Amino acid sequence: KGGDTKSFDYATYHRLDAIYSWMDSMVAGHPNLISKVQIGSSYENRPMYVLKFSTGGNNRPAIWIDAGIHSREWISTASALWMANKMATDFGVDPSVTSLLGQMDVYLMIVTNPDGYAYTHTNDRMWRKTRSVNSGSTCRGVDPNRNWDAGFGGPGASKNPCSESYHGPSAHSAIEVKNIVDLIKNRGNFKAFISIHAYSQLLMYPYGYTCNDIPHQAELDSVGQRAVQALSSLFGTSYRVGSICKIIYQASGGSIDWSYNNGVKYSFAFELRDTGRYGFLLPANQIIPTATETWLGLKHIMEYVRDHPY
Amino acid sequence: RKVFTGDQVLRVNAKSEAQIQLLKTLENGEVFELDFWTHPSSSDLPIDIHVPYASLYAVQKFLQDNEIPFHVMIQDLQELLDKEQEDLQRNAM
Repeated sequence: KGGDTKSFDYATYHRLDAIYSWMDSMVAGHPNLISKVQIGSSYENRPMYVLKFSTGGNNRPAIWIDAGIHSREWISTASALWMANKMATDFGVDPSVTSLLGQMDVYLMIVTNPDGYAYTHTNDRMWRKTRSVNSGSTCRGVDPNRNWDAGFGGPGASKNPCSESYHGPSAHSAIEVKNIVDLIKNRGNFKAFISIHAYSQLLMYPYGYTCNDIPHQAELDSVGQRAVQALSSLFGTSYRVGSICKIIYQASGGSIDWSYNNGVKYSFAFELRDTGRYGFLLPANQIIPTATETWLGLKHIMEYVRDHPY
Repeated sequence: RKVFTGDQVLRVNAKSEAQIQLLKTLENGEVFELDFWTHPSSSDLPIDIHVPYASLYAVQKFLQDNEIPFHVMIQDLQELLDKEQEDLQRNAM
């Protein structure tokens, strides 16, 4: 069954059922490294899976990575698929990955918004939010990156259920968000929280809900700059680094603001390719180049986290 | 399946804070049913707006009247989606 992951075409976009089937193949192909953890179900009752990379130990320090919280950002999910396979196949081969997984667990959530992702494949390619029904409105969905308990309901989020950035009725009201919050809190000992988005080519750290600097601004900026150097070394792709508020716009209720405020110092968000030819419709032939360069940036952050325990 | 025939994505390069404010009013309005792929925040960053076909003329006129520079980033959104769908089906087979 493990052979399925070798024949899997990482250079195309896949439907949700194909991705979930691929996860089983990954687990079967790497039984001593990867397990599939169901952290709950989505609003429409789809299972929400995390691939847990672990070489054992008890409650080791861990890194959280999520992709595809905004369902139309297909390159985010596609890149996460490739990177999962890369991490699995490099384990035991690349000393850095081997060392990382010898000391830490990595939780990789490839489809963070499964209802939205399925909906982009069947009904509306441009769908961004969850698919929950909003009481008193004909418009559906909550922006799951405005629903976290971090400046919830503040600037850069909308109270209008028809808006693409609707924050929802209350913090963590989106079951997709609550499932992650529960996992992070119940397990504990997460040292990094990395969220993968598209597009604009940015690497960001908190805050989004305020333009004030975080206490670790200098360190996170330095880590981010070096991660982007690593990323850019492959194809020369240009990235900007900064706080969400300062390099995009003020946005409240975001995931990495929540993780940072809950003690996960190394909280980052990537915005992958491109900078303005295709937007959310990045052609499939860009998946592997995007994933390959992103892996270098991501790996730099993970190595730094491994080497700077706190 | 929702179709986007004739819809365009415009890339807007605001030159001043005043233009950013104008774009924010456009974003907050619901008349044109615009989908801001990237948002107006500073003149350093381009703003990408998915404009439904029915609103194209009005939005382009708004930008021209206010001398806000823009160009068409995606000429016909549906054409791109059709190509993506063809690729998906071919790969699935």
